Amino acid sequence: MTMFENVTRALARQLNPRGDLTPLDSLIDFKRFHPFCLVLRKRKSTLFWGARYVRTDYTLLDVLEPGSSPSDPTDTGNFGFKNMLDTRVEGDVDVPKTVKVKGTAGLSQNSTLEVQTLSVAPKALETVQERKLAADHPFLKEMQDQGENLYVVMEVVETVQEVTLERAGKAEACFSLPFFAPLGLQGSINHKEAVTIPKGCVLAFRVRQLMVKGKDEWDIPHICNDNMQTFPPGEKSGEEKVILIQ
Amino acid sequence: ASDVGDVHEGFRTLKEEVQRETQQVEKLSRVGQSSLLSSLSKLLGKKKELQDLELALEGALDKGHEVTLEALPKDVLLSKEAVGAILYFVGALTELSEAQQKLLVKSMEKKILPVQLKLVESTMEQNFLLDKEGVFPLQPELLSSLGDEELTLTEALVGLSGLEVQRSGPQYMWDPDTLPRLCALYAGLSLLQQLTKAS
Repeated sequence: MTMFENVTRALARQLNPRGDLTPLDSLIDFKRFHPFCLVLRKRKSTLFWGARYVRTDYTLLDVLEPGSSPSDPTDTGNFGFKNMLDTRVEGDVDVPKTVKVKGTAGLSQNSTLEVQTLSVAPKALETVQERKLAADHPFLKEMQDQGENLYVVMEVVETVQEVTLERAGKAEACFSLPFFAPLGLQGSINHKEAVTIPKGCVLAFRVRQLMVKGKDEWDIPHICNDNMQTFPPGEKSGEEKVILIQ
Repeated sequence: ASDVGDVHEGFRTLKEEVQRETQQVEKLSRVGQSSLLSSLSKLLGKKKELQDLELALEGALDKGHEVTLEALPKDVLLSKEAVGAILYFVGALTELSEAQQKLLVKSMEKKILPVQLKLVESTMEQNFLLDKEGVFPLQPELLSSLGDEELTLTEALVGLSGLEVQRSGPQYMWDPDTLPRLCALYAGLSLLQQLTKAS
């Protein structure tokens, strides 16, 4: 587990225990998880270790016919941080927009992680919904052919300031044993790590499923389940086989 | 009493979910289960390849394509339910780090999966919904059958999921942040234990 994953998971749990806030796995992908980004969901859903979302190179706005774009697509809302965070939080908890978290897994003693939430404003969504879907968009066609479901990032938790995270100590002591050398484990965990997370980096996000109706109508319903398909059922492509090879 | 009830209720839900999926795997023939174990063993420790398998299975399930397990004397055609169950467990295994996946393979070789499963199960039964960190005593008999090397291996496996076990005492440190990783480890151990038992 990378340090980045440790931090995002701990943060998601603090802000939204057992909720639908998904921690980001990979620092390198954070720009593809901003509000309105389209992502794919992988993995059969389970409450216990969550779904895995995969980035795409498109946003919802990219696959709509030209039209008006909301000037400020997001708002910060009034998020009740104070009640959701435990005693490890200190700082500006009374300011609904930002919060500082200290002592979260992966943070060094002197690091403070300052985050804010951004969510797609209902009015911004209404404006965007006036635009039709670009039904011939190659990306949409590809997704439809593949039978993929698309999800729209609707809310994110992002860093307000750049922060450097450091990890050292426990893992080294526990696992840097000669016994693990043949398994190639020593190198992967026997060192100090540090990673710098830039300002505006998405750490966790919420999605809602995109639903396409007919040729170019679309919606983002509040409730979805595993049986809902983004694209209306059509003809399946040719027979294919997947073989689990020994 | 109510708290204890809640804890059991939370873990019971996971246990039932894992059992439901395991039952689908159990329906495979012995040859099928053995073949699945062999396939997975070769992929454990290669996270990217395991994720690719996950994507391929998911695609096949979505589109209703056939999934076949290569086996001798005859390939095994998997039912939709079996593919769903395998997908569930592959999802759990890809949640684990490559190091943990390699430790699982090593644990299979050493035949200590049942002990590790019992350790994780017992810890989660007691703490599943506990929101605070803490140090708790560990039933000594849980680890008593393990030799020194096996104990180290087990400590590393669960430790990489965030469950710190200390021999002295013995005791363990519970950190609620680690719950999703432990759930995934529990599911992974359950599958591999079933497959090794059947093989």
